[in-house]
Amino acid sequence: TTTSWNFMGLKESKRTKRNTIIESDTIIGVIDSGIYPESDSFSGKGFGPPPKKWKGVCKGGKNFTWNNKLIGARYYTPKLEGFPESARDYMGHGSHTASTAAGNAVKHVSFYGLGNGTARGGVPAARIAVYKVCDPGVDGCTTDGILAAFDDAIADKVDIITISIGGDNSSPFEEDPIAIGAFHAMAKGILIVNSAGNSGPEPSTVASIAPWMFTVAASNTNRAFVTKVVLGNGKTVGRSVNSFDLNGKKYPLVYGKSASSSCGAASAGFCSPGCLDSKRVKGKIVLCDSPQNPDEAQAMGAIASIVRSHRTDVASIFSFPVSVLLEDDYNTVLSYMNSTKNPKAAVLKSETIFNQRAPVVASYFSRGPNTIIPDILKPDITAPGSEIVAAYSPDAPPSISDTRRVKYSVDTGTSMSCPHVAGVAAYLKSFHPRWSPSMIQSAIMTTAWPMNASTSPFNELAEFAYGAGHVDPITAIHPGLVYEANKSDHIAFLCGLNYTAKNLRLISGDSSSCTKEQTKSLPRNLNYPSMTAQVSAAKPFKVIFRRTVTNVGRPNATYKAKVVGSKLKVKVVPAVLSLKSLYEKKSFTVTASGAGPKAENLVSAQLIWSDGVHFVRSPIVVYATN
Amino acid sequence: DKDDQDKQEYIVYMGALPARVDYMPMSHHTSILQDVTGESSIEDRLVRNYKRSFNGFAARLTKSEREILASMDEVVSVFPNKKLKLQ
Repeated sequence: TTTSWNFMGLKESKRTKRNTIIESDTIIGVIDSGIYPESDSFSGKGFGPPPKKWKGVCKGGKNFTWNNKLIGARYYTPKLEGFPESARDYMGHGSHTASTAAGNAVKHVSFYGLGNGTARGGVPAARIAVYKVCDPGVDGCTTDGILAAFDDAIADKVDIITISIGGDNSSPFEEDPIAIGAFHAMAKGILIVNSAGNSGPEPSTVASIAPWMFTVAASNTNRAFVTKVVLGNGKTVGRSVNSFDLNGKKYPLVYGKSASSSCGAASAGFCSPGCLDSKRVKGKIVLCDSPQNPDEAQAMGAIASIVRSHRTDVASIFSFPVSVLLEDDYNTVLSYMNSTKNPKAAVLKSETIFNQRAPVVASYFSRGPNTIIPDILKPDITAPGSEIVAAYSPDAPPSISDTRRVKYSVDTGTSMSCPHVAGVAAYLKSFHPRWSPSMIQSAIMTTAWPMNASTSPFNELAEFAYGAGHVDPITAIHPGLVYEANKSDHIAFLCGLNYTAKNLRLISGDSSSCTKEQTKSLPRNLNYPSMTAQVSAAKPFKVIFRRTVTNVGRPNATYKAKVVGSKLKVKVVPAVLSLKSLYEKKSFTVTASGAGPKAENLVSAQLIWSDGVHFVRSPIVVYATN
Repeated sequence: DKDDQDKQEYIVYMGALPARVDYMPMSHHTSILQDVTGESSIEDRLVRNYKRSFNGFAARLTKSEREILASMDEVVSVFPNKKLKLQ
């Protein structure tokens, strides 16, 4: 990506600490829509042979080449007539996510001059293995393919898997292919990073809910794309990624509503398919009440379009000049149209602006609370996901109906934030190669930049939106303390959820059985880096969280507990932890009490353990539902 | 033909791979499918095996076959082979 890594402080400079030898031995598995192997972002130039541990293959199928960067490729898409059997990326998405996590540094990259910079992944020296499960022919990603990809990726010995795929709803663990794959990956020491989903901003929409995977929300960076609309009487600013330059020329404006002879006012206003009259829109700028149909205006011969959207915190690509306006700005244009005889406007080429309000969470991604396990906070973490410039596949158009083909493009979603966290996890693993997935997840969560509910119109769900906060790759290297949870901890967690002894034995692959104590254990006592409890609305409550930290900072350290930002009464016992040696563990309890939040509300605080050098921050969230 | 129309693809999840060195996942999957379907050739039924990192298979099944499989001792869950989407 051309901006996001700099924004997070992981700069391309000699002062940025890198453990290049271990980074080069790190393999990122990307379960996605394949990859464009010819991209400079995946060139093998300068790479030695694959790491010795690598057990994978390159079975990329038709028209696919591998190299020492792109060391593995497999595909699981069904055989369909007209769709080549190949790990090649015919959607652009897989190339984008792979390059975000681990793409080479490629200079002078842009989308038609927009977002210009050096594109690079979080760990440019790492290797990539691609597992293709999504294809335009399938119109999605099949469950059987996703499970097959996990089955192979784990055995192939990848270190981290990034999977920007999900469903619309959460499912029980034993029916969720990503949770199943992630469980067996976690058991083998592989961290799974998964996108939270794009079903927000409504609550209870997050579908990635298992505690053994790392769930990622999305935010912006300090670079934004704007597309100005210049009216005959002044200016207004809109959003979109418009690479088309009409040289500032003004064209007549026409409203979709008055450009139809065949549809009712509402449908015509939306520029719905079949509504616009070519004679009335040709050579003009068409106003559409919806961002869904500018293609229709283009097809009817419009020169550009101005559309209304309730969501303008992200800029999208269109196949011709389009600017997206919020209701008020859109109404300004309509008023101008109605006030003059020959209304005209110009839609300018996009420009980039410095966005001081960053990071703020995006509107579109799925929010907590967790509908399957209410006492596990999801999403876990936030990372840049909006307007990310990264590698693309020229085998796919950058937008629907687009005839252009590009090697780098702009894309938005939790699909884009997910590989950022995978990149950070790989970066962290290059300094701590023996750390377990939970240690890496904990380090990233407890060192995250704090976010708060007042900084964004879409933040009102607070921790249910941003989790522990915004990923901070540099600080994550030195977390001081980590919360560890291994396979047996997760089995004990499943005991508390009343999984049968038979299923636990099958899932674990050993003779695991639940003790009486484990059967009574509460999910909130899983040794997770965040603490969450669902309570009854408006009733006094008292909940206890039990946690154990492992010292990964320095020997002979004394950590003191501090609780900040609290609307909760919180007691930590003991409030001081003395850790004599590295990897020593200490347990403590956190008791949160209070009058009880209103239904559908949360109250939260932050527990910070500090030795004066490290600040180990965990959100404490108590919420009530109806 | 009606039977064929009634069949859907399901994932049969069987948990971790047993540690026994003589365990052959593909033969086990085949034998389970043969038992449940009563068919000696399961080529048209078996969609995929999971055999390297965990245990299970994907197969075309009727609802009643699904129910029988779900109740078996060696099976954790049986669920539809649905589509997920890029995010």
